[in-house]
Amino acid sequence: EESHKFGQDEEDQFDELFLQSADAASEVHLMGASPVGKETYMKSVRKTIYQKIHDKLEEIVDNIEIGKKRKKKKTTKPKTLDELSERYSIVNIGGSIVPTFNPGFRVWEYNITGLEQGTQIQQFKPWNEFFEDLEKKLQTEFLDEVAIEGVESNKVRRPDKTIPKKKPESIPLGPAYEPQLFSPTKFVQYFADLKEINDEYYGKTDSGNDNSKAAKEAFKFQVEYTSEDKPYPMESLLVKDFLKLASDLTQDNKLWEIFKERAFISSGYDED
Amino acid sequence: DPRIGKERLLYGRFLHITDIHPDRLYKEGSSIDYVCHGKEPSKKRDYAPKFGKAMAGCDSPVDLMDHTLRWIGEHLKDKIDFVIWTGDNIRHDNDRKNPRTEFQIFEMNEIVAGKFQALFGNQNTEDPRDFDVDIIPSLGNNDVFPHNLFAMGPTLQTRELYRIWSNFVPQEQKRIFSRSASFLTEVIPGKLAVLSINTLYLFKANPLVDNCNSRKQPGYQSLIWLGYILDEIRARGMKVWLSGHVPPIEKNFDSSCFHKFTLWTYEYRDIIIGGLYGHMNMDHFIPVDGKKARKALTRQV
Repeated sequence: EESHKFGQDEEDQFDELFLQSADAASEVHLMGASPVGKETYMKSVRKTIYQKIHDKLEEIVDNIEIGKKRKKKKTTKPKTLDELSERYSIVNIGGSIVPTFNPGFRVWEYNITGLEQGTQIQQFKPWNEFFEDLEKKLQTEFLDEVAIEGVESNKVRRPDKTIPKKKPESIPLGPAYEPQLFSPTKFVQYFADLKEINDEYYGKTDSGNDNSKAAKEAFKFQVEYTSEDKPYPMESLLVKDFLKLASDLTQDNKLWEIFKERAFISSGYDED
Repeated sequence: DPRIGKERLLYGRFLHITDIHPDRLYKEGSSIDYVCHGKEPSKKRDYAPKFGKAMAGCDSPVDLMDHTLRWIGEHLKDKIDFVIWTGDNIRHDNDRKNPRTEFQIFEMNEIVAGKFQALFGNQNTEDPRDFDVDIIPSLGNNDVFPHNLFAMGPTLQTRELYRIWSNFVPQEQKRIFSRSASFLTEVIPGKLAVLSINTLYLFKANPLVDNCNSRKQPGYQSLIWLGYILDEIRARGMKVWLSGHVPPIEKNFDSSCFHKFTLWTYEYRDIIIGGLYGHMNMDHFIPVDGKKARKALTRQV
C-alpha cells in the first residue's frame, strides 16, 4: 500500500510540474499546429486544479456538518460556496480556428436587462485627459525606478505598486459572482467539422459543380454544444458554476470524457 | 454611442475568436507531412484538403480563414455587440525551408486586420473608426518577430502594430499603446469595457521577461498600467472583460507575474467579469485562486 501511495505521489508531482514548467510556446514552435501532449495536460488540469476545488467543496460540506455539532468553532476557511467562489476568477481559454483540432469559436451571452433604465452616464474627465495624465505617470514611474535602481546606496524599500490594495469590503461583488447587469448567462460553442466539410466539397466538385459555389455550400459552422446542454448543463456562468463543474468533472469519468471531447473540439483526438 | 452620435442596438452577445494562423504557403493537394507547403503527397492520406485537416499539424489554409469570416458575416454579425479577437494571425515558424520574416508577419497581420475591418466596419461611412461591431484585437506570441520575443515599447514593433490596428485602438491611447501594446475599448460607453492585454510581457517564454518584481521589467510596467486602468474603471462605475492571447495560468506566466496578475483580478472582483484568452487551442477553463496568490506574494516578500 505504501509503495502504491509513493507511486501516486510521484505521479501527482509530475502532473504539478507539467502544469508549471511545460513550455507551451516551445511546443508550438517545434510542432506548429500539431496537438502535442494535450491529453496529458488536460489530465493534469483535472488531477491538480479541478481536484483541489473538489476537495475544498467537500470541506465546505464537512464544515457545515461539523458546524451543526460544534457551532462556535472558528475557521478561516470558506464556509459556503459563495465564500469559496469569491476567492477565484475564471480564465476562459478558447478553441482555435487553426485546425489543431476542429476550428471553433464561442459566442457569449450576457445580461443586459435594465441597461436602458440604468442611471445616466456620470460626467468624468474625458478619456483623452485621463490617458494624457496616465502617460505622464507611467513615464515618471519608469524614469524614477530606473534612477533609483541605479543608486546603490538607496536601501529604502519603496512600495511595490504592482501589488494591489485589498478591495474595500463596502464594494459589492461584481457580475462574475452575483447575477446582475453584464453577468455572463450562456455561451454557444460553434465548430466546423472539417472532415464532413471537405468530403461534401469534394463530392460536389467531382460532380462538375462550380468550385466557389461548392465551397460556399459545403463550408459551415454548427453548434457543437451550449453551456446549457447535457450532461453538465450550467444554470448560469458565475464563478461558482464553474467551480461546481470543475468539482463534478473530477468525480464522473463519463462527464470528463465528454468535457475532453469538447475541449478537443469534437475532433476525436486521443493521445494514445 | 456618444462617440459617433448614434443609437446602437444591443444584443447581449459577443464573439470570441482566436488563433486563426492563416498560411499563404498552404497548398491544397500538397503533402501534410511537409506542413502542406507544396510538396507532392506520397499517399492519399497525406493529401492536404481545401479547408485544412484537423490534428494534421498544418496551419490554416487562407480558404479556411476567408470562409470562417464569411460565415460569421452571414450568420452572426448582425446579432453581436463586439468581437474579442485574441491573436496569432500568421502561420507558425515550423518550416525550416521557409522561415518567417518580420515583414511577412506584419503583412499578414495587416491583411487579417483588413478583413476584420471590412467585415465589421460600417460600410455607410468614410470614417474607418466607425464600426457596426467593435473589434478588440490582442497580440499573439506568433505575431511578433522572432516569435515570443517582444520588448517594452516604444519600439519598431509597437509602432508597426499601432499602424496595423490604428482603427481598433482609440486614438487617445496611441502614446500609451506604443509603450505597452495594450489598450482599453469602451464597448458600451460609460458602462462596459474590454481590456486588450499584451500578455507577452508576462509570458515566461518571452526571453525578455525575467519576472514581474524588478521595476525595469516589462511585466512590472504592464501591471502598473493595469492598476491605473482598473482603478479608473472602478471609479467610473464600469465593468470590464479582460482579454489577451496567452492565458494567465502557471504553465504560461512567470510565477511572480502569474501571482500578481491573479491578485489584480481578485482585488477587482467587483468590476472584472472574466478573462478570455487563446494560445492553447483547447476549449477549457482554469479557476485561479486570488487568496493563494496573495499568500505566495507575501512569502516572496
